[in-house]
Amino acid sequence: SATSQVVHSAGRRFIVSPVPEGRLKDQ
Amino acid sequence: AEDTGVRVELNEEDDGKKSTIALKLWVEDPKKLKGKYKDTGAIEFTFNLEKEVPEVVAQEMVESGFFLECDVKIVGKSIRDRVALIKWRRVRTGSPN
Repeated sequence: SATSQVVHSAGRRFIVSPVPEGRLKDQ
Repeated sequence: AEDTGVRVELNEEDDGKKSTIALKLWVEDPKKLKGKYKDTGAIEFTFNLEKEVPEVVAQEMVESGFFLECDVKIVGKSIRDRVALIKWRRVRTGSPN
């Protein structure tokens, strides 16, 4: 699965990954 | 906790001891956000239960381009609610700290 990473200037690392299956409300 | 449209879950098993835990946040209901939300997926990050402030992490998410400034409060509240629940569970189960 596709993941990407964003590092904030304060040093915190955010990893972006797909939303868990079935965890989105209908839009 | 209030349904903010932003979901925050543990991203690892909580052993009740670690001060830094892995969390995962994603938007469940974009209609509850004030700003336009671009669907980036789930955001995984670590949070120190003793030292960190949810609203600061929310601000960092805004600065990183995940959310707009107008939604910083709702993101901060979502993280705060989850952190409060984790702390409450730890107290209830008699974990140290």
